[in-house]
Amino acid sequence: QVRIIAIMNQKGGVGKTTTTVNLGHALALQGKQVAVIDMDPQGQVATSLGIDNQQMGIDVVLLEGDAIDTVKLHARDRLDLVPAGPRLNEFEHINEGGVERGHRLRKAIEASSLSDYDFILIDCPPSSGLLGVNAMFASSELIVPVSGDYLSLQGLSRMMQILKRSEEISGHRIKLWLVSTRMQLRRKLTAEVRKRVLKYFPGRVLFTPIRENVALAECPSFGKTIFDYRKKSSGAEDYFSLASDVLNRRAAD
Amino acid sequence: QVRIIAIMNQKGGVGKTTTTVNLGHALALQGKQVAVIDMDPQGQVATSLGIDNQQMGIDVVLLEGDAIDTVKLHARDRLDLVPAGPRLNEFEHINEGGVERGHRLRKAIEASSLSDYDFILIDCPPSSGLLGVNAMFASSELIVPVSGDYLSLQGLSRMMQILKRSEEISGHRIKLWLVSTRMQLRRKLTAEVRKRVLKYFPGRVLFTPIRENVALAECPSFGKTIFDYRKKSSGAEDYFSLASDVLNRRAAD
Ligand SMILES: Nc1ncnc2c1ncn2[C@@H]1O[C@H](COP(=O)(O)OP(=O)(O)OP(=O)(O)O)[C@@H](O)[C@H]1O
Ligand SMILES: Nc1ncnc2c1ncn2[C@@H]1O[C@H](COP(=O)(O)OP(=O)(O)OP(=O)(O)O)[C@@H](O)[C@H]1O
Ligand SMILES: [Mg+2]
Ligand SMILES: [Mg+2]
Repeated sequence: QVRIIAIMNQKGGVGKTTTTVNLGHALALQGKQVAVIDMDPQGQVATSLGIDNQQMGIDVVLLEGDAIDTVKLHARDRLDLVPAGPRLNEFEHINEGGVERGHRLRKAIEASSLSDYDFILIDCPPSSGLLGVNAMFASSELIVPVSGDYLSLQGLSRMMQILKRSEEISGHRIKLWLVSTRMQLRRKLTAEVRKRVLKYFPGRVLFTPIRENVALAECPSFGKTIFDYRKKSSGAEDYFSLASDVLNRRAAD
Repeated sequence: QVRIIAIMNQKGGVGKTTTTVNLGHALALQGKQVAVIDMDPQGQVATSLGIDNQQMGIDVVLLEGDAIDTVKLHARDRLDLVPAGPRLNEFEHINEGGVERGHRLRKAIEASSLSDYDFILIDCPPSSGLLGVNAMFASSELIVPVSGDYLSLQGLSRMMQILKRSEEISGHRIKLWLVSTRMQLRRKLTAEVRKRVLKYFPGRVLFTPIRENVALAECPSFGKTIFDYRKKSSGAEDYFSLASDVLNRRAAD
């Protein structure tokens, strides 16, 4: 049974794309068959994997009804990519289609080879429109990255409202996970933010905090994941450990 | 003649809100009459100024045609706020109105007391929809914050496409400025990103780079600007200097 996980937070720059790419690769390195789908018109998942981000992808699946398997690309061993494609932004602004608009991604995945995978990770844009709704309706789980600063913490209440509304509309419950990202452990603020997240979301915060690590900011410029770029970095260690948290559904106390 | 400046980048977490709040306060401290308008449904400008972000604001101006002066709040000496308001997200998804939808903010500002101010700064969401279009059509200048990492640099090409398309549609030219934010000067990556931004945008990069400074990440949690919170920090120094760059239109070579 495939686990479909949306990586989402309407707060910008918290590490959604970094988590999608590196958690995806870590799960593949642990022997799982993984697909990552880029639902963000910025198309930075492809860039981070060293793949041209102008190729057609999920945009033509959602706009034209093309099959996912016609746009699926090989990225690494056991890791495939469905890129954003250059026209994804158009889908955010379509008006026709009514309720059916929200279920296109779910239906396209069900009709594709991806439903036989172990994991599907979906990178989401920093907004709360139709792209995010499609990701939520297609997913059974949600990982919300929260970076170690106050505005990211404050933005969580809005994120929870968006999640609750989506569950009410679709009648479809999504299991929530949070992950601490960009943690500068020497900073008092970081420790305070993690403490508050653990307090507000007991049993839902994945065990491994992701530390701030310059290699994670550098590797996308080479089109490499952290595991291609620097296996012995703290970034590689943390995302490998996060993958086993996800596999074992291991939360911090 | 009021200078209306949109602070915009569809890339998330690059310091748009931090720049709007602290540049706004710095300009006020240098004797200018300033208003900040929050066009991001996250409503974090109000939070950063210690003001309740559930009050009505620009949302009812855009949705109901209310006058800006009825929702304008006093924030600091010579610094007023028009908050986002809790319903701003609704405006992003309206369908009726055609071309007129894009000009509501401009018209509301022209009919308000804000047109007698020295500066109006407009914080934008990390997306490219109707809210961003309204901000661009209302502005004569644009400041694009670029943080010291590769994905922020890579996102610039898309930001420039959005700007070009908006200028073509509206026939209205906007003067472009960029500012380097979250610069960790010890990191090689940061220096490389700043070098490339200077190369691609000669004469358009504001002189002062904003250094990474934990006080800038802490102060929003107290509802304070950097000048309320820690006047002698590098964050306060940098934003004060950025304000005089903006006043003198001073770019780096
Ligand atoms: N743990 C980390 N250590 C260092 N840098 C990081 C870390 N996580 C993310 N970054 C860097 O921070 C920036 C923002 O991360 P990323 O782009 O993944 O966030 P995002 O939430 O996907 O942003 P957006 O909201 O624009 O989609 C990137 O340049 C990335 O390289
Ligand atoms: N120079 C800096 N030094 C340290 N922290 C900073 C700096 N600039 C911004 N930050 C922190 O980085 C985070 C992101 O900044 P901010 O929220 O202003 O970005 P944004 O572009 O407005 O994000 P969004 O795309 O979600 O609107 C915030 O928590 C902020 O406090
Ligand atoms: Mg992203
Ligand atoms: Mg912001």
